[in-house]
Amino acid sequence: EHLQTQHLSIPPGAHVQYTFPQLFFYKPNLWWPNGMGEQSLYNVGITVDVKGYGESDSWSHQFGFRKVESHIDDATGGRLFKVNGQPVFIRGGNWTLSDGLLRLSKKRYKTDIKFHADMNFNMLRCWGGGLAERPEFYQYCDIYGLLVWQEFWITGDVDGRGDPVSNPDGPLDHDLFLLCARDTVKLLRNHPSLALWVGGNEQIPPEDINTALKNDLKLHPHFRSFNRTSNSV
Amino acid sequence: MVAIGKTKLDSGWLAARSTEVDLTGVHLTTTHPPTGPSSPWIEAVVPGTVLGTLLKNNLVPDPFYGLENESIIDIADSGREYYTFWFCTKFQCKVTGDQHVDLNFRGINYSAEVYLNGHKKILPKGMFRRHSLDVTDILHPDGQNLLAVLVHPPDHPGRIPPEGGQGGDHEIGKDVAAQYVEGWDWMTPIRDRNTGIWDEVSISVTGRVKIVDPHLVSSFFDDYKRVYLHTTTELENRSAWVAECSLSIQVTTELEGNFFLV
Repeated sequence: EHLQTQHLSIPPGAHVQYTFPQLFFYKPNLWWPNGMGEQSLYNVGITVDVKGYGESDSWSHQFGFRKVESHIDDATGGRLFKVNGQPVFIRGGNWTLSDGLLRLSKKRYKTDIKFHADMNFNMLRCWGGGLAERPEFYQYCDIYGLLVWQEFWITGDVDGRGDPVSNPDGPLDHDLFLLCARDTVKLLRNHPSLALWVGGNEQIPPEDINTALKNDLKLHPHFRSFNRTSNSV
Repeated sequence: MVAIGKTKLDSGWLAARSTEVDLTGVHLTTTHPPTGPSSPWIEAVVPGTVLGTLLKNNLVPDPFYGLENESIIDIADSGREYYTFWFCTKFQCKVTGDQHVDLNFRGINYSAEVYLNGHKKILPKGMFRRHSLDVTDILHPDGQNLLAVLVHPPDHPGRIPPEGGQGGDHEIGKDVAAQYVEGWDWMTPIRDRNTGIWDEVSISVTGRVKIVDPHLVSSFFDDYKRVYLHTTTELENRSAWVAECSLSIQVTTELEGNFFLV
């Protein structure tokens, strides 16, 4: 087990950001996509105790050690993926959503996602006209090894390319779009199956939104030096 | 002392069409709470949408059978009020000492007003954003809390042209919401545009300091033999005093087979 405790004082009413000293692992079990190895998952738990008052809050999440890289191949124009340094032949399926009336359930997600894994898929593409899928969706993609390509809420038909051409500048409220995008990233970013954020379906988001997304989703400089990942738009 | 942690509110909800309820949210969460599934109140599915609740109560045919969807009035014809619904429930929660309670909505489509024990809060627009309200000071002293949520549809529900088409008249694209709801080549239009409390509702109890949105990043060296886990988290001290904290992180692996950790 890896256990580390730090002490810090938080001023009254303050909202602070804290980074633990990095935890070292020697040859941890890696997380692999379906068909390439085990989907090893670790449980990461964080607790905060306040002196004199006991435990104040706790949080836990399943985490997989994996490095996802991707780039556009000059020869074919297609996007090539690597996981943990190994090239992956992507067998991807389109995912619009579990149920048109949003009757979303863990049981349904587990069944649908295991079905795709059993069909030997290793990626699900969450289409931009549907949902930012839910943590329960990602949890089963983590378990069954399905990489996820998650689009934001822009589609070619509705945003500037359809017939009739409509919403050439996307949604009316760009700040609201970015607020929702940022909150969605915070909700989903710790899932090992999340492989790629994509601006939209068959359409590039409006310039200001696309630039902001690219900027927000760049990996923090602290990590960029040694861990180029494809979690970019 | 209530246990630290999250409790989902996913049962005992009632719903009613806003135009059929003369009471305000203050009435509904103080003197006149709905007592049960008696008109205009029906049992509600939460998380879920208005149409999901109407279908559960057999008040509309199943839109995914045959041409049944044609017999459900579309929001473009009914107007937004017709699919603007109240969702009510009650929950037991009584905190002591320096505990804090948040009321969390993981997804509302498209905006809402929340009433808790007669106090009103606004949930701003946007289908893909979480809402977390610190309700510590408005919990009922006896622990029995009344909650009412008035959910409004997207601002631009659009109208489905006679010829249909991908995304209908594309009006839904003006909002930050799922666009398939105006219909697509694979999907019939969703009559309420998925208005509702479409994702998890919960209450979470913490002490003075709250953990917010930790971020886990791993870095790899020496051909994946040397690996680091970098963890950043936001922390919020909701008290009026300095909080001397011990912050712990623990990483354990799932035990395979019938191995047990002693």
